[in-house]
Amino acid sequence: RTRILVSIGESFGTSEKFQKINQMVCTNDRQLKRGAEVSIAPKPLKRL
Amino acid sequence: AQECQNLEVEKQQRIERIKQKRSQLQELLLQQIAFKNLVQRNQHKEIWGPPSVNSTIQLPFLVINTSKRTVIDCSISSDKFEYLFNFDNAFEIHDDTDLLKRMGMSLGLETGKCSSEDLRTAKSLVPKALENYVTDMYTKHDLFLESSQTHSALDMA
Amino acid sequence: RSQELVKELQDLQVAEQQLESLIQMCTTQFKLLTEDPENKGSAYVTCQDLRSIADPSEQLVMVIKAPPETQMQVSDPKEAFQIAVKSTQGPIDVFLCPEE
Repeated sequence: RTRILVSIGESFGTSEKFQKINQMVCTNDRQLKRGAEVSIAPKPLKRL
Repeated sequence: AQECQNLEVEKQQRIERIKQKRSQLQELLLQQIAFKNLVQRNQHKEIWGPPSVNSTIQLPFLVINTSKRTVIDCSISSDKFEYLFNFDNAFEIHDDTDLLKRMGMSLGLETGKCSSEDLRTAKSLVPKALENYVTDMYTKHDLFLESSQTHSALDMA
Repeated sequence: RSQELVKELQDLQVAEQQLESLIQMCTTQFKLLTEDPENKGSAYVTCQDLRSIADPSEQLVMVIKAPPETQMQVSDPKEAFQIAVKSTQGPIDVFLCPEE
């Protein structure tokens, strides 16, 4: 399986990687859940 | 003519690299401003006493959010060195920097919603040599608004 | 034109080197900032902060605290929504942000 690898546990510096992952996951969610199952995408976090 | 063409290509590549380095530097400044703001806020609150136990999450950390209706199958190794999560719905991953920005700790610099008062605060949180990069972030959003203006490559650099 | 370009390239090279040293300075400074014991104690967010961003009535918020160099693997979402987290320097803490 192809996997996206991220090193975590360091302070800061990984935001960009996660934005890409989130985009991929959410786009694929719609594809995976085509038809019967309802896709429940995570609600985007707020910005105060 | 050939030599000029090669130099033109090299110039564009260099300009591209400078743009990337500028945004990397601005990201570092945002992190520094957000971190200092968070520490100041917490130290200010701590005057009235420490936060209640188990209510704080020390940096650095990650957050994974998903719908409450998502079923998460989680396997954990006995020494807690390995976790495997299987979701039946989409999820999002955010790191602490992103959350601090969402909490407003970076004073809205990255979204162009920074007041002139906050700009002063932000500049006071970074070394003097870097203040103009903070001002750039503040004005950058104005620059995008005035997209008609053409800046020479060097100005942008 | 060629002489003009050579001059511009030299100026751009200086600008790029300046940026590199500023990035280096900022990175070092930030590391010192986050490792300063005085700051370390106050470098936290509260569950209340998380709840103000993620609506706890609809969202499940999982917090992962991992030692440095922990590897996170996210499977290709086309096949599964799977996240594997593997540490080599210590246990990983995972907890759910309480709803209230």
